[in-house]
Amino acid sequence: TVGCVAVDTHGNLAAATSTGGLVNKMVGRIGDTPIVGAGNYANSLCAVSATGKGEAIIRGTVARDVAALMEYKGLSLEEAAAYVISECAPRGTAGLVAVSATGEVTMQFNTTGMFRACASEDGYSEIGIWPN
Amino acid sequence: MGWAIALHGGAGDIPLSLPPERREPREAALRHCLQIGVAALQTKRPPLDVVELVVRELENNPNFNAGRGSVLTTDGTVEMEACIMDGNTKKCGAVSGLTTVVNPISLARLVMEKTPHIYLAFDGAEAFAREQGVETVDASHFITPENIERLKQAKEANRVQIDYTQPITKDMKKETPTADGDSQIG
Repeated sequence: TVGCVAVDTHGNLAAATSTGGLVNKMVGRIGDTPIVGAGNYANSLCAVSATGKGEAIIRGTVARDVAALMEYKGLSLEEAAAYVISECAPRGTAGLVAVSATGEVTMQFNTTGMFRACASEDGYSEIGIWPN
Repeated sequence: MGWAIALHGGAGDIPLSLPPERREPREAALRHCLQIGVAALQTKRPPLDVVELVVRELENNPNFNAGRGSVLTTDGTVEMEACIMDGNTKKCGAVSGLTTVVNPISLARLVMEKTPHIYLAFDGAEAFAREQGVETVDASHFITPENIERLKQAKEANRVQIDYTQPITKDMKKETPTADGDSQIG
């Protein structure tokens, strides 16, 4: 799976995700990527793209839950993403990248690793695979 | 408040011993795609354009599981999926079951912008792709030798694999049975 999220200086957000699915998946299987709110979601608060085991991500409504925790519980992007990855998807099944309307960025996963990269206007940049 | 961008190329059981010849091309691709996205944001392109642009680049890279390099179904075919969403309007578009579309993410955007619907799949999505004139190729374009081998290994172990999960042999499976019978992770 691949994905990208972005926010501009006006707080406009967007998310995109694309995938081939799982190796040896059944013909006709639908994963989390095209299920809006599971593997991909954006609203006025944040944009999220997820990756991992689609069935677990659908059950956990991973992308939408990040937005919901921000909207209804007032969590920061970092807090919301951390909660979802640690509590809403079984260990070893999910990762996500997300940005908020205020320019926060987070990349979290409960798998061994996740190919990832980010940058922000303040000059921060990161490329990684495994936990720091 | 300023612009920000994040991207991923998949998660899974990526071994810490991943050899440089497999790690470095992916890191280079991440760096390249990040630079493309940053440049687009710096030139004030809308975030919707930016995420589509970056994901197209990732789809075109055979080192990642999307577009060219997509993993294979049990029949040895590709069935690609994509989704795009605009935060301000909550407009979104999704596709699945694609076999010939070079950049599924762009077709997802066309579903969002050119139809009254959110999600098109399989034959309908392929027909829409032709109607819209997006680039298509023979399905063999997406299949890499590495993914043929991965499918073979997964079939031998009778398992499904998420991105980068290392193959588990039949012998290993006997030693580490899974709770739900379909986990190939960790």
